[in-house]
Amino acid sequence: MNIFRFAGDMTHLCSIVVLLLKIEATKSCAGVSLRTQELYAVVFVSRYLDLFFTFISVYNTVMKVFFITSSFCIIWYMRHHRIVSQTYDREQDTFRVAFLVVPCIFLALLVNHEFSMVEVLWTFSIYLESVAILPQLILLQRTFNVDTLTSNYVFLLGAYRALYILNWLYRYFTEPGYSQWIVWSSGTLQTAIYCDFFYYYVVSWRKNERLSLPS
Amino acid sequence: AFDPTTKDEL
Repeated sequence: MNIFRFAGDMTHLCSIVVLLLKIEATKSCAGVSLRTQELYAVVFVSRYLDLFFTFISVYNTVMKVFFITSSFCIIWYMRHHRIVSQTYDREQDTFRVAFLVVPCIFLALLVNHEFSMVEVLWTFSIYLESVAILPQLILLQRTFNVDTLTSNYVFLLGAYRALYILNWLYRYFTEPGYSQWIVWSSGTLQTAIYCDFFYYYVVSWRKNERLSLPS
Repeated sequence: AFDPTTKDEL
């Protein structure tokens, strides 16, 4: 465990908590893509199956439980909360997630470290996480709605990606024989898509800023 | 050496 990874995990967890708190505080999820949140929940469940039979550390176990519970909390709020569920842009959030899930399953079956159930599911979760933000990106490009996606949520997402890349560089230079091509390649793709998301976030923020400026 | 199938990262 190095400081980059620890900080990366903390900012990743904080980004989910910040989004959850924002939804709870404003009782609204306007602009948030439920499909992306559901894809994240699938990523965490398919990645953390080893929660039940391999113990790596207390930190590892606690963080996995946190990620799974917090992502399901967001989904619960967006689907079932009396007030929040009415603010969900159902008509706009129409990305066909099958176009993401099916190719990730095939790719995980073809390219993996080991052809076992847990390993293929873990690899699937790595591939899926790299494209999971696409429904959110499409929704943002359609609505430019950044009411709930606060800037600290976006900043924390960016910090999570940047710190994880630093973590991989650090491990590459300090651990002999460390190489994770699957994680590195999908993590790079994920970071590229996040940069596109950040770009559209700034565009949306400026657009709203112009609209709200006193004429 | 590093074993890619050890899942120590989240």
